Amino acid sequence: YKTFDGDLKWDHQDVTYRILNYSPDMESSLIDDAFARAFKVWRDVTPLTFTRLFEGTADIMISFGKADHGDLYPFDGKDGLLAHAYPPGEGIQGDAHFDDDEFWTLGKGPAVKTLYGNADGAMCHFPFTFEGRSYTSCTTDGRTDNLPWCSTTSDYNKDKKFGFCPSELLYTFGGNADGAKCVFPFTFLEKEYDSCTTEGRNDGYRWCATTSNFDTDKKYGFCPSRDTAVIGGNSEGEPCHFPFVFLGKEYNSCTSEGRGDGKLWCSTTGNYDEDKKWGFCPDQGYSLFLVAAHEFGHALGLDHSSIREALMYPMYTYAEDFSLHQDDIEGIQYLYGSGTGPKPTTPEPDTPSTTSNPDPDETDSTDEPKPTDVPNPTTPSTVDPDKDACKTLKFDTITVIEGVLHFFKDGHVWKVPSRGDAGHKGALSISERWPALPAVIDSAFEDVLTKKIYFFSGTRFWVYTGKSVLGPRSIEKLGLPSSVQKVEGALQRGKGKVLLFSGENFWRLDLKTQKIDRGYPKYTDVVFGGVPNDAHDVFQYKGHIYFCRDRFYWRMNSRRQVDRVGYVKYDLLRCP
Amino acid sequence: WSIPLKSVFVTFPGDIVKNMTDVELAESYLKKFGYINTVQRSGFQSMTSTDKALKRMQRQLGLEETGQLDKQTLDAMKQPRCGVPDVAN
Repeated sequence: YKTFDGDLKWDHQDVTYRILNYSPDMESSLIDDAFARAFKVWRDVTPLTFTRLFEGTADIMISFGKADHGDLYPFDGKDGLLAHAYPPGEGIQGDAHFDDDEFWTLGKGPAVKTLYGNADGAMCHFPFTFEGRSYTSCTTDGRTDNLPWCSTTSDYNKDKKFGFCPSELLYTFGGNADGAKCVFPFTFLEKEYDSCTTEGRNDGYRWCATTSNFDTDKKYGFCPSRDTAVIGGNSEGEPCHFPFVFLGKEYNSCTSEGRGDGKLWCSTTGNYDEDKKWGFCPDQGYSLFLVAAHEFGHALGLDHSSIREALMYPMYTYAEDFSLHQDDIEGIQYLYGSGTGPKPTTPEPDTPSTTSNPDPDETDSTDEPKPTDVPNPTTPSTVDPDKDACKTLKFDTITVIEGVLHFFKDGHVWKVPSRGDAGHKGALSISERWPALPAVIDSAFEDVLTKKIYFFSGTRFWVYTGKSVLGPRSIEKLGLPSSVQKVEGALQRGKGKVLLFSGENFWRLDLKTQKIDRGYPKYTDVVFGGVPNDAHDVFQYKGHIYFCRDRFYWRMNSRRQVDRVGYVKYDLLRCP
Repeated sequence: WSIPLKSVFVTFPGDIVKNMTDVELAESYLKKFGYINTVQRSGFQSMTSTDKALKRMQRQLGLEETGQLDKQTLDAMKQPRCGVPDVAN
């Protein structure tokens, strides 16, 4: 490994980052998630923490741009240079830029996260069959409203699971229209537009008005790329037109003819020779997670490694099951020391880990493509099995929020309703509901009186009231000693008092004064006999106190007797 | 017998990537990533020979150090990569 001259590094461990804009290639939650996972790669082996900011100046400012994008190092179109980042420091130092002439994916072709429909935001499954035909991309077949959709399992007719694919007919991103969909036709500088356009901009991004007249309303947003859209060229966002004529010959698929670099391209009209409209065909793309993890290595102070298998090797290689090379670990630990947090034990798959709850009121979820058969969900879902709560051995924290049991793990949360026999729901992204929080939550509780939700991570805590947040603040402000490195459990005792557990001790916090009461800490095993004194989750649920260690729980009744020991997975998560 | 296709290269409008010869590509690569034309600490520029720059690049990227613009080296130069220079300027 190599560091930059002078061993440039951050002089603080709580590094902040901010995502300034998004690529049209992937839905924003997938991009958020890819960056969060890329930071986690480094967090897992250092004492560094990464907090996302939504305004102001962060240590690491992340942006997408094309060609000349505002610094002295322009990008070079598709392929070639993918991204760059600056070593730690003030101003542009520490920032990471990603070339938006690349096709950003999770490394294995278009990463299409669905919206609405009935698949709870799952990823499209390509190929899928519908009405006996196989589809390798989103389609408008079976619909009259021209909205592209896909199946989220391999067989729509069997499973009936579907969602809508990103398109300008569904939403926009960025801009000033809060994600409203495009309105066509719209007027811009007194000219009428029937599709997204790059007119009026010099950065090549496609946009549309979200009312019928931009000139009067000034409302606009950027258009998400459809999975079938060409990349770059002079027709970005348009679909290939097959067949097309090139140098007098007809082509029914993408071709590398006419190019010296072997890249596949197509015409976006029926005749290239006449119209000269073209773009590159969608390919596997580059894993935003892997490239971001590399760039963040630079932003933390690592230069290029000469070891081919290392993350900091300058060339891109896709790795399905990524794990940090020992060379990278030694490099980053040379700068920041080793981490106190959990060590990675399993490779990181480059798959999205978020699903969202699309608003069913906005799009009719019963408006299925073409229902024919009775649903029979036998084919596998594309939800990543590694994000399956039932395969999680140890959760970061378990707590009850709004009467619902929440299971937190590495940026994700699963929910189990307290009533009925329904199983768990998720994985949901923590950042979607509580954007200010880091990926790992050590402990959380909801104040039953004020409904404020307290989250603890390392030596910091946040307080959410609805959507507004206070923090992060140091737990030392509450009166916890500096020796406490994390709060592992929280137990509401009556109104206004909460027990905070760490190691073999617990403290009582007065929520009104926001201070630890006198007479604490106390030993956990003295007050709560019969439970492990190294429990990593402590919470109250349906009148019982639960102490969790790895996959097991110890349940204590109101007389402080352990009345049950069981599996978290089966009894609390309701796994089959 | 099929007649081999005679490839014709065209200039695509809006294409940032220009058709370059192998030597042009190598020169551009070695400059862009800091292997030649590096500024010395004393302040003046020194142009290392292309052979030396190629060797340096081959060493950095774990390739066989031939000092020649061989296929392996050219292939490496065509790979997608990070834009941060390998040799600090």
